Amino acid sequence: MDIPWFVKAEEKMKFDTIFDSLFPVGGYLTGDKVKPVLLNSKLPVDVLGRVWELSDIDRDGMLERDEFAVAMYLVYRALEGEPVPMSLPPPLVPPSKR
Amino acid sequence: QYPAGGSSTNPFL
Repeated sequence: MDIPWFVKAEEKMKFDTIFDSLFPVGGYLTGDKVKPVLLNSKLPVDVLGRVWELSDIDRDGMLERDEFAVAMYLVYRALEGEPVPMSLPPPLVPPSKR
Repeated sequence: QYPAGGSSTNPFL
């Protein structure tokens, strides 16, 4: 299955820039680095908790570049009024994680 | 979706 990723190239570049600005260690951002960024969105904490659940695909408590892009994508969509899904739709799973 | 017993890996829980 070769479904195009929901995160478009230009959006991914923007998310990558934010990712790099947070000083990832070994390609990963820990929860305490990502948390303030997501809280900045002013979304309710329970919504952000679900965003984290959906984007930390391997559940290691850290986000690598593609997982972070999923988190940011969900936050931006939520800010536009779209509900955060209860589970990650296949087109939103990064190609590197399928 | 949520691991049993809550998720210690989720900084928002």
